[in-house]
Amino acid sequence: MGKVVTVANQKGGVGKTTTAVNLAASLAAAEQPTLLIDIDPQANASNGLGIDTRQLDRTIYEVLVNDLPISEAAMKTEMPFLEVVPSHINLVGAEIEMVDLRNREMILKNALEQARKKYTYVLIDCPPSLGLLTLNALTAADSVLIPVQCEYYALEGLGQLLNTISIVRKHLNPQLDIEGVLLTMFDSRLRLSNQVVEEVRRHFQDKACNTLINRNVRLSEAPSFGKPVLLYDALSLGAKNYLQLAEEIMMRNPSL
Amino acid sequence: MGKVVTVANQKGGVGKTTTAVNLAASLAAAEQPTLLIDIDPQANASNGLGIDTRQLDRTIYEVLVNDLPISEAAMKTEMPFLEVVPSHINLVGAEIEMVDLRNREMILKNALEQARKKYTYVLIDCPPSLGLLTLNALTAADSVLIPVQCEYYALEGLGQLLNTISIVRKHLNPQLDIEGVLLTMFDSRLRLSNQVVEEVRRHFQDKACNTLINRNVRLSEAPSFGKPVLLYDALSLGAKNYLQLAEEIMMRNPSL
Ligand SMILES: Nc1ncnc2c1ncn2[C@@H]1O[C@H](COP(=O)(O)OP(=O)(O)OP(=O)(O)O)[C@@H](O)[C@H]1O
Ligand SMILES: Nc1ncnc2c1ncn2[C@@H]1O[C@H](COP(=O)(O)OP(=O)(O)OP(=O)(O)O)[C@@H](O)[C@H]1O
Ligand SMILES: [Mg+2]
Ligand SMILES: [Mg+2]
Repeated sequence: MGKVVTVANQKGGVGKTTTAVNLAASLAAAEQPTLLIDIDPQANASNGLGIDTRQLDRTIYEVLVNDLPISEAAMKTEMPFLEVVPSHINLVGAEIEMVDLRNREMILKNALEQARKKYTYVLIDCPPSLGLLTLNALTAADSVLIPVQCEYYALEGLGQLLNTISIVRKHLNPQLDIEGVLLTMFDSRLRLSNQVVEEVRRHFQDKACNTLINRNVRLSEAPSFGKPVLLYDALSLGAKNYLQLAEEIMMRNPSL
Repeated sequence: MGKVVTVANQKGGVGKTTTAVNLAASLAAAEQPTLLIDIDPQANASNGLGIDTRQLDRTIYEVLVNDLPISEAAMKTEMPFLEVVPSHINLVGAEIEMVDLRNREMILKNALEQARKKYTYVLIDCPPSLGLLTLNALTAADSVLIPVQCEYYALEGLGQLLNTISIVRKHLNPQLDIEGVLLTMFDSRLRLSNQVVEEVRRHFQDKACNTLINRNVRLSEAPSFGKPVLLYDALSLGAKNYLQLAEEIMMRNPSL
């Protein structure tokens, strides 16, 4: 049975998509069958892997709104052990379309029943909000990976996210766990960066990931070539950081 | 009659809050009576000016959901010509509460009828989404200022935002104009940064702001002290950039 990890944080621009894409690629490089689900209407994770979503008619939208099985929406990528369920801009309307459905928070969880058996890891990239799409991802998940940019505003928003996670745990998904809090865009030269790392490590203890993701321009260049950083520049610091994160996640989950 | 400028972009972390707070402070420094409205449930703009929103009971939430006049919610700040209507975490629920109201997109526009007369500039900071809160801000606005981070994903999302702006112009607010496209977190050493600037200037021509906002750590430190960068480090590059932006906006609007 695979593990479903949702990558979420309602603060914008903290590295959710960069983490979902590059962690998925690193797990696939370690020959772990991995599925990446893009549930953000911006479709950045899909674009970041070179997929032009405008032409597609089998995306996460059809899975959520028209009961399309995940296996029909999953697409192969350049990497043998990595498949993707792409997003689509029409997902913007899905939150309103799903509001009146019965069990509207459970739609993705139910859709994943079968797919879980095929993959060792399923990663879900979320939009920067705590609406119905993110709630579906939190309800479907075994755990949530929380990217936190090494900045002041990113720290401020953590309380709100932890609140939402405990509400989801109480009403929708009792076994939802925190996979880890991942510090991103770390710059060792900046005092603020170091302060945020100290604060997060003190507060989250062993839930804070040991791996730090450094600010590295290769990570922001790679999506413009439609590739994860591992295929764009395997020797870069960004590629090394996400390989290390994949190792850390695999060590935390030996039974998979 | 004051001018209402909405600062919007559904892409997360592009510098909406940093721009709204520091442009408002720079306009106030130029003795232009300015109101900053924080319509993001994250309440970053409110926090960034040192306001603890948890204790407040007269925020933008009461304006939108309970018809509280804006003049009752506006708070004074350390700067004589700057007032703020703070946000609150309970704004998360407002989008659902407003869905069934008549003219749900016009609530903020109607609330601003009186307030417009008191201020020369009204700036509105939006959340990273195109939901009902951002739609209210676009319907209430004379123009929209679009921060674009000098990164690939930020460029990708512009099409979606321009679509939404033309839909709002067609159905809700015929005179909605683009105040400018503002390039943020520019780093002249990075090829990607320079490519994004070229692309945006070629595409938007005179709608692209002349002012470039450089990446400058003082801008990300200032909110942790509850101050705009002008009061935190007036000699910093970040402070200079936003003063220059204020001058550019005032030059574009000589009749105010
Ligand atoms: N470690 C890093 N070093 C340098 N740039 C990075 C790093 N991580 C992310 N970026 C860049 O920062 C920007 C924001 O990252 P990303 O889009 O992954 O965040 P997000 O949380 O998914 O944003 P959103 O809230 O819009 O979904 C992107 O342009 C990305 O390329
Ligand atoms: N020019 C800059 N130089 C350095 N840091 C910056 C700059 N502009 C913004 N930042 C920092 O980058 C982060 C993102 O900026 P900000 O929060 O203003 O973006 P936003 O678009 O309002 O995000 P959200 O989508 O979550 O509302 C913040 O931590 C901020 O302090
Ligand atoms: Mg993203
Ligand atoms: Mg913001």
